[in-house]
Amino acid sequence: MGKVYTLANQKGGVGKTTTTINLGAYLAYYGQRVLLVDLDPQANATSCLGVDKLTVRGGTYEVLIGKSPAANFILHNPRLKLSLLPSSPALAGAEVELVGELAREYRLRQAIEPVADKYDYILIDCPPSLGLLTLNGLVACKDGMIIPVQCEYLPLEGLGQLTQTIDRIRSAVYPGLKIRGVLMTMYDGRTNLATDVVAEVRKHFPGKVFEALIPRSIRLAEAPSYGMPISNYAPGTPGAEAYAALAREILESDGVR
Amino acid sequence: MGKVYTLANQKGGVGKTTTTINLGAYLAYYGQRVLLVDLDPQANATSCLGVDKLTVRGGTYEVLIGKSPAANFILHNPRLKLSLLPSSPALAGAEVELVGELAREYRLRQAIEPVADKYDYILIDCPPSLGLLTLNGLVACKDGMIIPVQCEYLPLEGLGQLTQTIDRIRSAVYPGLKIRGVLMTMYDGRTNLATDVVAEVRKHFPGKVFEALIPRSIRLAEAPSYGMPISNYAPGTPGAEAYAALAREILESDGVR
Ligand SMILES: Nc1ncnc2c1ncn2[C@@H]1O[C@H](COP(=O)(O)OP(=O)(O)OP(=O)(O)O)[C@@H](O)[C@H]1O
Ligand SMILES: Nc1ncnc2c1ncn2[C@@H]1O[C@H](COP(=O)(O)OP(=O)(O)OP(=O)(O)O)[C@@H](O)[C@H]1O
Ligand SMILES: [Mg+2]
Ligand SMILES: [Mg+2]
Repeated sequence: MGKVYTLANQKGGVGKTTTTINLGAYLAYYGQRVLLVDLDPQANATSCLGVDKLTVRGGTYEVLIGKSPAANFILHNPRLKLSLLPSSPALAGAEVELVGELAREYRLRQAIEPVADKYDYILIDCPPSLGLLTLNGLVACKDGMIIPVQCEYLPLEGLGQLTQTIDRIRSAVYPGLKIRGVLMTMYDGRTNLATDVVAEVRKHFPGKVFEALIPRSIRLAEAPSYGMPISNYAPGTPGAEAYAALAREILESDGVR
Repeated sequence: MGKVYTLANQKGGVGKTTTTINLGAYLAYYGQRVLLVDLDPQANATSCLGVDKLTVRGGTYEVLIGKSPAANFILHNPRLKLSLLPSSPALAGAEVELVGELAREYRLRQAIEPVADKYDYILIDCPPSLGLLTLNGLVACKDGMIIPVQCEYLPLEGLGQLTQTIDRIRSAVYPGLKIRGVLMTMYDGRTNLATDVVAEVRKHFPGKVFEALIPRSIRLAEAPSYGMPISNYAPGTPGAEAYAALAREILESDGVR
């Protein structure tokens, strides 16, 4: 059975999508079978892989409302060796449509189960909120959540609210929710702000912060406009090396390498 | 009657809060009476002004669910000459609580009316989503919305979805919704990505993009940890100068200066 990790943080712009795409790409590069699930109505993960969200036949929305099994919509890119369950703007309506439904938080978890044994890693990208979509993502991550934290003050501030939400989810819907790790992103070692934030996060999450520090690198911001991960767009650059190191660190601690 | 502008963009981390605080601070610096409304459960605008969101007696949440008039909770900072209707984590529950209510989109607009004539400018900071809170913010902005756009590809990509949502709001709830302006943020002129994005946005929003370009500046990211706007924390730095220029540009085109 493969691992299922969810990328979540209600603070916007901290690197959830960038981590989903590039960690996924390097796990595939190291020979793993990888599925990415785009749970964000913005469909950023979908467009980062060069897929046009407006032409998508179906995806996460259809799966969540129970119209169709996930296998019908999973796209595969043989060159990147990555699979994707794409998002579409229709997903924005799912939160309201599911409000009254039974077991609405378990929809994604149930939808992934039939395809789970085809993959070694499933990574789920969440929107910047703590609504029903993110809740579905957190209930589905049987092996834990990965929390990207931008090395700045406001993202640091938001961690308190996130841990409260995690506690609430554990007591109400999914006692097994755990933190797989906290990832520091957009790190600029020249600034005191970044080094202070890293020290602070390490204090609050002892033993949970990944060794790999993702540096701020313009190449990471450029790659999405070419529809490819950093492993293809600019291998060997600091951003690419950092995500490769993160993939190795995760494989090692998962006992795969 | 003062002007009411809402800062909105569902893309996370584009500078909505940073613009609300620092544009607000410079409008006050130029003698305007300014109220900031924090409509984000993250309560970032509240903490940027040094207010502890966990000790707030009441704020936007109480006002939206109709418990109490806004005037009861507005905090005033005489040193900064800024007023704030603070947020609190309880606001996260408002979306679900209001789902079945009548005229749920108009709550904020109705709540602001009794205090509107005490201020020359009211700026509303929205969360990174297009849910009921942002909808309230957009129905309340009688003088238009300000759209911060980070000078990178994924924020550019999100503009299509934002304009579709604006069209939907115009036809369904608020025909008077208009765009006051688009603000380019975290601009780094040394990269082609930034200059390409600015050119692209100017093409899609002819005549709507503010002249003022907000540069990427570490001082802007540091200021929130000191609980003060850039006008107090690091006046004279490029980030401060850019927000001062934006305030002057808005005052001029509003016929105030
Ligand atoms: N390490 C990095 N260095 C430079 N730019 C980065 C880095 N990581 C992400 N970015 C850029 O920063 C912006 C925000 O990143 P991203 O969209 O991945 O964050 P997110 O948390 O998924 O955002 P949202 O909350 O909107 O879903 C994007 O333009 C992205 O290209
Ligand atoms: N011009 C700038 N230069 C450098 N850093 C900036 C600039 N503007 C904002 N920041 C920093 O970037 C991060 C994102 O900005 P901010 O929180 O204002 O965006 P937002 O759109 O309000 O985010 P959210 O979507 O989470 O509400 C913050 O850490 C902020 O301090
Ligand atoms: Mg994202
Ligand atoms: Mg904000």
